[in-house]
Amino acid sequence: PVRVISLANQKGGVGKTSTAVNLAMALRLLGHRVLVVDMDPQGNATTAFDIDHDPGTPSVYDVLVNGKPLRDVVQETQWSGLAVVPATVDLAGAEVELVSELGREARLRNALQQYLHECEQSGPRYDFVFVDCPPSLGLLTVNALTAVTEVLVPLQCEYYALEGLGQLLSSVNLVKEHLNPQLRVSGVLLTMFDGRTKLAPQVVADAREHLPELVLDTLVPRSVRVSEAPSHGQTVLTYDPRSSGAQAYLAVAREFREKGLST
Amino acid sequence: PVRVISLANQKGGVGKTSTAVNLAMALRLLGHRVLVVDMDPQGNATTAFDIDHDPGTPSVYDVLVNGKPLRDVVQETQWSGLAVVPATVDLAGAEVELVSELGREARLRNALQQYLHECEQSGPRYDFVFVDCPPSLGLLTVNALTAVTEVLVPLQCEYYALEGLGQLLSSVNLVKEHLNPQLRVSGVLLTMFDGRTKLAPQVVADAREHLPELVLDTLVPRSVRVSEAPSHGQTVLTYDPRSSGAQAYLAVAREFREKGLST
Ligand SMILES: Nc1ncnc2c1ncn2[C@@H]1O[C@H](COP(=O)(O)OP(=O)(O)OP(=O)(O)O)[C@@H](O)[C@H]1O
Ligand SMILES: Nc1ncnc2c1ncn2[C@@H]1O[C@H](COP(=O)(O)OP(=O)(O)OP(=O)(O)O)[C@@H](O)[C@H]1O
Ligand SMILES: [Mg+2]
Ligand SMILES: [Mg+2]
Repeated sequence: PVRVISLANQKGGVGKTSTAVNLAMALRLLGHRVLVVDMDPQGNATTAFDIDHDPGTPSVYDVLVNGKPLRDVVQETQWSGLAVVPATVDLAGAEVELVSELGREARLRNALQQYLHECEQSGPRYDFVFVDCPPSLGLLTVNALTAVTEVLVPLQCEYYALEGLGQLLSSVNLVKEHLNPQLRVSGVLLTMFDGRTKLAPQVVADAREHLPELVLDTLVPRSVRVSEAPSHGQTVLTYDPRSSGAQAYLAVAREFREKGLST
Repeated sequence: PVRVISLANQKGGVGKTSTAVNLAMALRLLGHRVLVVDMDPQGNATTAFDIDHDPGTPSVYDVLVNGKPLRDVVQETQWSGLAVVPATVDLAGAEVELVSELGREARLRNALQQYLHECEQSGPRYDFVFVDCPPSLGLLTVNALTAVTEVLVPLQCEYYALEGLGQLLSSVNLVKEHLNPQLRVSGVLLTMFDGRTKLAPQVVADAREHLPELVLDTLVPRSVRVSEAPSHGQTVLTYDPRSSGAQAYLAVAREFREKGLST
């Protein structure tokens, strides 16, 4: 069955988009078919796959606000087996536009379930769906958390990282309680690890102590190649496969794939 | 007259908090009295000054939602001449709680104007007020943009940085048009500059080309000391004054102080 996962953390710049994009590509390289849904009005995941997101491009906005079917906005990337639901800047208005709509929290879930159901009949058959979230716990993130069964939390190896985690976990519990009983945090991925600093090993130790079982064994190092790749319209896996960043995301893919089997 | 400035950028992790905190301390070292208002539910600016922000601490939430006077929540830090209006996790609920309230966008402005008016009568006389924003363009950021006269935009020297800038500038214009005619972007500060990468100099050149006049001359380098300081309850200025990060923020303070004089 398809695994549907959101990347969420209201702390900004922790590697949500980089993880959605690079983990998706790594899983594709391991032979899986993957869909990435971009729920961030900035559209960074859309850009990372070299997909146009000018205003007016059919996007997740049309799905949420106008009820357009997902099948009408999904785009294939240049890499077969990897598709994207783009985000455009219109999405910034969706939170306000949906506030008083009926079923506002479940718009993405309904559209995604419909699409995945059609895919079972007539393809494509995805193995993984990743939903990239903006750095907030507003209606867009709530839509994502309602639509998925797993949350993968990227956690930057920096001091402020652990501060916001309590808020995130309680938001996940609220959504689980009121909107999506199947929701669970399936993993915490430590990102931008820089072993030369005193701080990073402390954050790792703290995270493993606070969240035993959840923190993935694989750490993603800070690697310039990861931040350079999007400027070439590439993921780090295709931009520089031998880099420490690419190798780490391949290891994350293997670990994440295995970890899911046991549940 | 007091200058009132917000740090805004919906892109996450670009250095909004680090700039609010370190620029405030640098200006204090140059002899000015500074207030920092934390409008981010994560409370990172509050933590950076070693101020407690457990739920229940009097905070900016009480000001926005319950109409508490700012004077009742302002706290002195351990450094004289530097005060903070704390944020607590309750603030995460404020956006939803304020949605249908009258004058929801002007709650901070009214409270701040009241407080600064009282300060003219009976002190303390601030020279600068910085308002730190969360990484979104929701009601908390709109409150901040309505309450200030200047916006200082931290821009990370990374690829995704320029993507969201158009959205931010149009939000500033919307607030200027409907809520705060005095609002202007007074500066763009390039942060986390790492000269060893190919990318950073390109982002700098792009930013200077797109935003002539606005980009500050001073670049803030990527410096581990900046990210380590908050784990010691310090700013980088007091944690390691000789570090490249501390020196850069002192130079930013001098440039920013001068730049304001001319307008
Ligand atoms: N392992 C890494 N090494 C070096 N740089 C990285 C790494 N992961 C991400 N980055 C860079 O750090 C910045 C923040 O990452 P990213 O945009 O993926 O975070 P995010 O959580 O999606 O941000 P936002 O909160 O704005 O959505 C980006 O410029 C990205 O290229
Ligand atoms: N010049 C710098 N050099 C190295 N690290 C830095 C620098 N400036 C900020 N950082 C670190 O980068 C991370 C992001 O910075 P910061 O939290 O200030 O950004 P922000 O824009 O306030 O994030 P958010 O969008 O979550 O509010 C933090 O861990 C911070 O310590
Ligand atoms: Mg992102
Ligand atoms: Mg911040």
